[in-house]
Amino acid sequence: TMLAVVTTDAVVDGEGLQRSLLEASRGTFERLDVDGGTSTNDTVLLLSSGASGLTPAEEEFTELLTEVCADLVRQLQHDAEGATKAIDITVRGAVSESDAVGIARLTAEDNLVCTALFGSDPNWGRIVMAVGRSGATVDASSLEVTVNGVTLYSRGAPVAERDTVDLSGRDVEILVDLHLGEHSATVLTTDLSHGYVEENSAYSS
Amino acid sequence: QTTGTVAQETSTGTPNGVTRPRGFRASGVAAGIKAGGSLDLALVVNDGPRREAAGVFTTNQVKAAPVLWSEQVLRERRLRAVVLNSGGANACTGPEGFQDTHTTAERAAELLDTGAIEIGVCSTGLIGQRLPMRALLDGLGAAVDGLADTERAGTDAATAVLTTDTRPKQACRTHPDGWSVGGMVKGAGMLAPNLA
Repeated sequence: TMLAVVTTDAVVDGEGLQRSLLEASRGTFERLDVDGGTSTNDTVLLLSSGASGLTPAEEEFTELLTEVCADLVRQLQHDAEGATKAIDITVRGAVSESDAVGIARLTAEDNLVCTALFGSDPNWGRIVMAVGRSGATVDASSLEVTVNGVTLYSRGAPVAERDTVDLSGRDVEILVDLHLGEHSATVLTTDLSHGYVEENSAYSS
Repeated sequence: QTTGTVAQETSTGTPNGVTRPRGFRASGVAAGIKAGGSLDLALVVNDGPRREAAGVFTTNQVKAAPVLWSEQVLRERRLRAVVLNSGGANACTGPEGFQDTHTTAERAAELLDTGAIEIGVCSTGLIGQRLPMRALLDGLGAAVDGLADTERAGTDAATAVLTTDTRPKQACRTHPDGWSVGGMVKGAGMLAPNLA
């Protein structure tokens, strides 16, 4: 479950707060997917005291709110149950934003992708499999997969050996380029470790 | 701009979470909801002068009682305070569970001299179990007594909502003009928010 409370002393009316929160959430909280579990209790509340006496432009307020939410989400990613890797999955070249988000989320939730990364294995085959089963518009002949800066698969065939990718660190960047359109999205996730399984077999919420 | 980080790593005395913006106090207490005596009840209070609020909630069709409550009260776009507990999600607990949330809001409103419809409620923990209401309601009194606008108070609140998290999570930014945004969050598993 994710619970968040955000406060501001800017003068913003309730409708403005709601618009800003929806916008900020869409690019932050909703782009975190550790295990596919959308909770019964997920809540983000935003409160304004107006104590500063200052009224920012809505765009300016949304921008700062988004920065705070992004910071909180990054902390969630790094403290997720059993996480040994912080993985950013970026999909670009999609025909729509919903396709980009859908592919990134499905890849983030894929157990085979996440267990491979726990083992520091840049298993591009599992990534391609996840992309292909997403239901989004995908063309295998134009698909490209890059892990930590090394392009492993391009336009239908492997182009580099897996052992050329360094996954010894905590941070992992996966880039899936569909080469089909102009839309992109990034979803944050983690690996699937022994620690996650132990945590969730001992703590039964 | 000033960047907030994890409170444990930067104990500067300057609030770096929900108590950073002016007009807010917070607290976190051990009410006895969780076994073991750890902090489990948080309170965030808006002292105004304004009380505007907004919220986004899970799109899961099975919604916990506190979600149903908070969605309702936020239709007015006003909140005086938010009560948050760990140690129990109060989800799938039937009408009695919803009444527990209502009672929590009523008690907080009484202590803060406001209406229950200005109290948001959030819960996290095990699904399907009633909350220990005597402990929670007693703890609310302690939480009100402990309210402060300090770094410690904000961190206590951020700590009291933790479940399997290993550390409190807070962030803040201050605009060059002088207004701020601060926040706290918890979440470690069952973590794929889809909000609306």
